[in-house]
Amino acid sequence: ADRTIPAAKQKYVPTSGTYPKGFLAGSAFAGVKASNTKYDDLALVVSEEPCPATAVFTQNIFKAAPVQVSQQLLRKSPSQGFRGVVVNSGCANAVTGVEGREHAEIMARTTDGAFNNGENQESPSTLVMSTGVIGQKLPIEKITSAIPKLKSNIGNTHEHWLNAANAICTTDTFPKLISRQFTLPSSPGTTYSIAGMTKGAGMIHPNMA
Amino acid sequence: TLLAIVCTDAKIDSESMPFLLQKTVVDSFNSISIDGDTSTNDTLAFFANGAAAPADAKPLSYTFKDPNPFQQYKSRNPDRRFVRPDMSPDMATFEQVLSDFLKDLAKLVVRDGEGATKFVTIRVRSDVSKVTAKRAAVSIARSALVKTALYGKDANWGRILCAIGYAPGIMSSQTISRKDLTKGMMIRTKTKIPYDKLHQVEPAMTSVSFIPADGSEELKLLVRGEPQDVDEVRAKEILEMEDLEILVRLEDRDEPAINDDGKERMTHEAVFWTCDFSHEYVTINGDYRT
Repeated sequence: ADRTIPAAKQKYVPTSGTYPKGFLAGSAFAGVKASNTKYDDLALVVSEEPCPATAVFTQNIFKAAPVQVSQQLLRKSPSQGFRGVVVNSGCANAVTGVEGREHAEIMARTTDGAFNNGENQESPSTLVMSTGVIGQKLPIEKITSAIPKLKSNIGNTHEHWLNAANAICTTDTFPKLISRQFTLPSSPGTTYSIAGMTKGAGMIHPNMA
Repeated sequence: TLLAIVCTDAKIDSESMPFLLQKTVVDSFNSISIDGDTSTNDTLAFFANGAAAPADAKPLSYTFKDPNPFQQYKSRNPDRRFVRPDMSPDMATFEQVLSDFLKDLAKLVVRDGEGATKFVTIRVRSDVSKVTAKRAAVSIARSALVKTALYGKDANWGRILCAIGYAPGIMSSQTISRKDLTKGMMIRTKTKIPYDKLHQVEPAMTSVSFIPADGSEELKLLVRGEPQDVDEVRAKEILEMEDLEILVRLEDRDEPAINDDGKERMTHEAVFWTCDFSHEYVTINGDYRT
């Protein structure tokens, strides 16, 4: 499908940004969905050093495999020592049984391995997200093959973040990315940054906890 | 599916992060709806690496008085009252920064609703509770008939009222009497709401207005249960705009809705964002798997 941003939506796409120190973002093409032959569909946001993390998840009782795996990772190592999150679009990996869970775990471990020089950790430090059609299995080989490319594509420029925001899109008509700076009362001379990306245009009524 | 990834280089205590995120997601990502369908995959992940913090900076944190601050969401004990944690001015500032940030991200999702032509803010004010206001707001946002009327630029406030009236958990004094309560009707609500809060919405004290996006005067459609003579030309002008606010007041007392100082009397407010329902939504979703 054509991914040209409609004129009316251009104003929502930032042309520059200020991104938090120590975080890298990027994207790569895996070809998760057969009909997608050119747009990046794998994204990564990673901290250069392990850091605290948390997440909230859908309360739909049919939790997708990446949701189950990410929840489990956060329960095992509550909040500490996370590197980032790997995301694929084109397939939700939801209602995919035992194999679906294994695929989600493989995504996490493969991403970890790419950043830990191939060393296996007891528990992965990368969260996993997927989005797309429910009930279809992940083409996991395509994803694991693309992860090394993902590692070489990450950076801290606006373009890197925008590429990641584009890669997680499904029926979105524009990438959703915001960044801003702020200070805290106790240290007005220190400038902090916050950045975020999101996706979604249909099947949207979040009730996350 | 909604996915979101948020990162900051502020330093935050790892044990405070889950509470912080849960608190700020309620009025942001959990206050949007495009089509009423909750996905199997929704996830919002939040990372804080402290990379910009001075070396001697203390992490932002809450001081929890309650040993299990999440217990309130599971407890069926009506006597349990959630004890708010203490927080420093820095944490209060960051909480507001994160809350505003998440709201802005969430609104972008609504702006891109499949086939949407309208960005709708539903603001419900209640004399009773925020829960009441939110139940009403969610029901309006999920109503296919409200959303199709908005697409058709039809000032159909009747559908808005209807949606409030069937909202799960909404009751009026006409629904339940004290006599019914003595028979154990309170059990149906699952949480033991005090009797004086059971009558959450009074139809005769409900008002609906459209607030134009251009800041011009509020268009009152229903005032305390009484339909107004609506200027249809003005209504059409308002509905031509992409942005629209629907303001609902759920009063339970016969006092002016606006105080002498010009401020709204009702302090319980829920804000929800949604979009309209168009033919294109059906086209997109009738053929999604290929």
